Amino acid sequence: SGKFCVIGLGNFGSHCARELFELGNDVIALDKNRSVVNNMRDFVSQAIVADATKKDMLESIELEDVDAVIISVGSNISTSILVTLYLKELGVKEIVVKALDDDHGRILNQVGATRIIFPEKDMAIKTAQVLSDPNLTDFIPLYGDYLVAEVPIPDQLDGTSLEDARLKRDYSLQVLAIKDENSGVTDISPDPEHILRKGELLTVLGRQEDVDRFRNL
Amino acid sequence: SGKFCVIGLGNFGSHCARELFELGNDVIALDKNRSVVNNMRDFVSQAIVADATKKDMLESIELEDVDAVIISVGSNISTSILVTLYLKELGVKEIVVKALDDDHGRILNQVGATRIIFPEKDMAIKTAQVLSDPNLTDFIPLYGDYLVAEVPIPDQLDGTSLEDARLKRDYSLQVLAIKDENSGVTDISPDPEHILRKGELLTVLGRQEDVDRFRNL
Ligand SMILES: Nc1ncnc2c1ncn2[C@@H]1O[C@H](COP(=O)(O)OP(=O)(O)OP(=O)(O)O)[C@@H](O)[C@H]1O
Ligand SMILES: Nc1ncnc2c1ncn2[C@@H]1O[C@H](COP(=O)(O)OP(=O)(O)OP(=O)(O)O)[C@@H](O)[C@H]1O
Repeated sequence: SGKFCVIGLGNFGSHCARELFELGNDVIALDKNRSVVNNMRDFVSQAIVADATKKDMLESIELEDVDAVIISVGSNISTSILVTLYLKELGVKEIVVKALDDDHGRILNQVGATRIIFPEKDMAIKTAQVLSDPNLTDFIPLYGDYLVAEVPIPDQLDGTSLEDARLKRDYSLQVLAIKDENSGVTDISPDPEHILRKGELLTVLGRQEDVDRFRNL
Repeated sequence: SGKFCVIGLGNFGSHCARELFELGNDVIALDKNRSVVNNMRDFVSQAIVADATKKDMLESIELEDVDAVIISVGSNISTSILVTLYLKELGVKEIVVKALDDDHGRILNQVGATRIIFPEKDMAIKTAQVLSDPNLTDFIPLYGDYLVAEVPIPDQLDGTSLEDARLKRDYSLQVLAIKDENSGVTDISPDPEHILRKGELLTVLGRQEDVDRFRNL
């Protein structure tokens, strides 16, 4: 397990600090708002009330050996930029920052952030893609144009075994799971002898165009 | 393609409206702030300046046949609750709402929201999990305790073909892709004859404990 520091305990920061702590890590949580810090005391290793833009304060909490610092300090852009700059100068190797928009993200990159997070934008795009395609119950963008999607079983494969359906060879789709729509039971990494039934949903990995072609069979 | 209405054009709403439009859907974007609406005119089918809490206004924009309405109206909880209630009464079948926290989410569920989104919380948890486990370059929670993760190739499998490594039979892991760390090239749905080399990263689907066991070989 590792050691982390989370600066700014709003929605994003507080969930991040709690999750890191629950995963068994050492977590220092810091915010300038006393009541927010008090709420976190039971859920982290150390909770500190301080203004992160004071460089001497950052120096006093020994951040050299942390695995990462996560910054999410609200809508004042200059605060996150300043804090990122100081941490870079103190030698912190991984600086993760929540950005408000693309311009903010670019500046943070320049001053030393190693990873930029856009929670609203990322979730908005994913929500739009899932809503726009009713068959994508939930899709997971993997590499480039490959994705993981759920597709219904076409009529012509009803009653065929997974092995005989030759999904990889004939349709370029790798089957990850099969879900029975009625019972809701999901069979992950199914056996080749599994008989496909209409009403089941296949979770497949493949290119967007192969997924679309299969859906329109 | 479908028809959607997006109410509230902040960070989340504006990205959602644009993405839905880019995917070829009919999109009505609505906000009470005139300058925000003007910025969206080129990126949606119709942009309207209006206060969504006025029920007669919602009635005038013919929402009966939309596939979904997406609501993200900022930190005033009562606004999103009121708008959700009116849309439910107007017969809108899918109402997607961005919630501020779990309590807000519970109330929205009661008044008729069909899908609740917590962008900050979801992204915070995912960020913490990826940071906490350096080998999880990026993981994708699938069903229950199954996930998709990237793992390095252990010494004992160096030089073995994918087929002979019998990853599914001996380690309960399904290989989705193989990435060469040096060249950055990713081979999705690799051939069984692929020879595994140290320095390659395997993207696998499996249970958390099977992924951990494989990593500690
Ligand atoms: N200079 C600072 N030093 C320490 N903490 C700060 C400083 N400036 C702001 N903060 C804290 O950062 C937190 C920011 O939370 P806020 O909810 O505004 O934004 P966010 O976390 O970026 O967004 P969200 O809540 O949507 O995730 C607040 O708790 C605030 O007290
Ligand atoms: N009654 C209302 N009718 C129409 N629009 C509204 C109403 N109340 C708020 N809005 C609009 O909703 C938008 C809310 O954006 P805001 O950025 O505050 O929140 P958000 O979208 O939930 O958060 P984020 O920007 O982090 O995604 C604003 O553009 C605001 O004008």
